[in-house]
Amino acid sequence: MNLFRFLGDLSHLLAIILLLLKIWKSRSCAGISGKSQVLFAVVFTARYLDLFTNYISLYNTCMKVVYIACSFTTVWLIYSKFKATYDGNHDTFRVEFLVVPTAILAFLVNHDFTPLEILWTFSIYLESVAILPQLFMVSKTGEAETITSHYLFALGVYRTLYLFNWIWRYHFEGFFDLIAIVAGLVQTVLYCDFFYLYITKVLKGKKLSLPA
Amino acid sequence: QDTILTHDEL
Repeated sequence: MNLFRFLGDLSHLLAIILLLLKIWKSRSCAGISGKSQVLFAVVFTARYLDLFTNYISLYNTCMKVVYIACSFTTVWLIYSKFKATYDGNHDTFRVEFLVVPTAILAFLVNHDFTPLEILWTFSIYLESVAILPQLFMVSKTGEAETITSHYLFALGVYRTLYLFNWIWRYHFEGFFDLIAIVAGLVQTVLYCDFFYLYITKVLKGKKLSLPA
Repeated sequence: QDTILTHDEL
């Protein structure tokens, strides 16, 4: 495992925990898209079914379990514990526009036509677009709380570091996984506009608000 | 390819 990959995993973990803590400490999930969080829970569930079939390393197993546990806890906080603070009126992205095309694509373009492999591929495609309901919500309300911005930034950094990890692996190991790379590129591009706003506004101590 | 199907990344 190279440094890019490890730092990528850490920033992913940081993003997930940051969001959990934000909701827990403020006792509120205002401004957070429950739909994006459900999609991430689906992504982790579909991808990490290999926990039952394939042991890779203790690190790998622990991270997978933590990701799944945290993402389900987040969904539970939003839809159950702090339901009253959930901003459902602004969380109006139609998720079927993401789930249906990515499911169809997973059937058509995959490494192997087996149930686990199709689910893995589906999770890769779905992850690349799962943040869209959240970004849509931010654009609809025109602003995001600073912690929410940090969350989105850490999540974007994670996929960007994975891109460097893939360049590294291709160069030194001759390994590449085209499905993961193309989906990872799409995912990173979706964050670009947000990166710009984050650097020009949030890092200068301002709240992220979009021009009217 | 077996290495791709192992999915050692998160």
